Amino acid sequence: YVFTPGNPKWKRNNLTYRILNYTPKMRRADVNEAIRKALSVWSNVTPLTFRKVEDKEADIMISFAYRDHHDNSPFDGPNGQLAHAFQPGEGIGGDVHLDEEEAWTKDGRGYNLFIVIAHELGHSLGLSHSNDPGALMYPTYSYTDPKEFLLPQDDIDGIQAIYGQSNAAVQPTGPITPQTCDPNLTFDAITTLRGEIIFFKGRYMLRKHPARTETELNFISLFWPKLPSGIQAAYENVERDEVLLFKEDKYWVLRGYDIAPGYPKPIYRLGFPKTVKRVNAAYSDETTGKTYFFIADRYWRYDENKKSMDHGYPRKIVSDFGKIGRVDAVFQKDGYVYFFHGTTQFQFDPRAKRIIGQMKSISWFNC
Amino acid sequence: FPVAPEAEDEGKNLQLVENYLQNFYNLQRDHQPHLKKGENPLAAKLKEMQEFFGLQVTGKPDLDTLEIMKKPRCGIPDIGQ
Repeated sequence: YVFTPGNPKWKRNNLTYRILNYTPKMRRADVNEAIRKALSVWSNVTPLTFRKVEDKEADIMISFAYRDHHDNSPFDGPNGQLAHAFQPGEGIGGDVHLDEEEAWTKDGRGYNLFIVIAHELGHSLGLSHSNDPGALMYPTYSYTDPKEFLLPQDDIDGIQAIYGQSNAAVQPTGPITPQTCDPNLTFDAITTLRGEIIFFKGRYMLRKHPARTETELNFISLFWPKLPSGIQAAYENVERDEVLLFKEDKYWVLRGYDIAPGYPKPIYRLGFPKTVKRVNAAYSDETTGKTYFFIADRYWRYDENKKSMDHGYPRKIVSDFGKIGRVDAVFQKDGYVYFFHGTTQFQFDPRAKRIIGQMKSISWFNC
Repeated sequence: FPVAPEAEDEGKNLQLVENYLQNFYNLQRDHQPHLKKGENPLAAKLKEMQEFFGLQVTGKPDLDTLEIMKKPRCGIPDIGQ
């Protein structure tokens, strides 16, 4: 996180805000709610409070503006610069301006008003842009479902360094952006996807292309806004050019790079008994057409050609794969299967039916 | 003759880079890339931007850099006031 140069801050904790005008692209109630929720992002983690005023000067004046709006920072029409705000201070200090020519929405279409205002309010309170790609104060727009939004730890640390902690008995914490070379990095799910390897972690995906040394970190929502965060299992059916993604008792199908219509569907369609509530990990053996689902200490085997579970399952993982413990994530590459348990990775040879190697979970990231 | 698309892109990209660095990295609008001794200010600012976004610091407007510059974003500069 970065403070605004000169460390400006409000001298009071009880601040006021006023909404000067509304965009015609959203219902008034939705604009009010987006702003109220954006303010609570910051008041939830500090002693700050925000009171709405209707007609007098407020500390934070929020307005939608068009091109040159006489503050020396003209807007540039659709896309590009979405909004800006001023550091704490009298007059224009703390004010938030939103580019009226943007497609403001309350969901994943266009630009989500809540996300943008929450970011701008960070400036209104004295924060500058953070270079943590997962931070709310990161300069570029990225959509997160407001219902799932949690203020990242980087932003919590920054705002609390200015205003102190919240008065709540339990201090709120936020998600931390995964660092590819963090030895403690574990994964929720891993799959191959058209020659690349996709590692899922919280709301992020780490994307490793065999021909590139660096690993790309993105929000899952950047590519697939309809997918939830916290994907628990994933596997690629190379023959069908599909990737199946699992969370709780539902699964989605990626065809190519797009989510197939009609999903999510219940996992029971695949033949799981109702006692199974979620899938921990999965991989599909391209040569045999068999897919392996790992759940707690057991695994099921699914026949992709017959489209049904094989008989005689579930079986104990340890009896057929050795001492690999619970499986967090698994994928197959070049004939070998890579099981991830916490920060440990096991290389398994399905022909020899034994573990032939043990590595760190981050071994794929050229650390 | 019509400008070859690639040359046209290059011009457009250079304009994008200059605007971006002026808006968000304090590149002086009157910089004279060819008159001053030492590193080209634009390249220096480009490196600053690449470092901020965790890109490979090349000082050149490569594809990854242009991709970031085209992303919708906040109008506040990344460095300075």
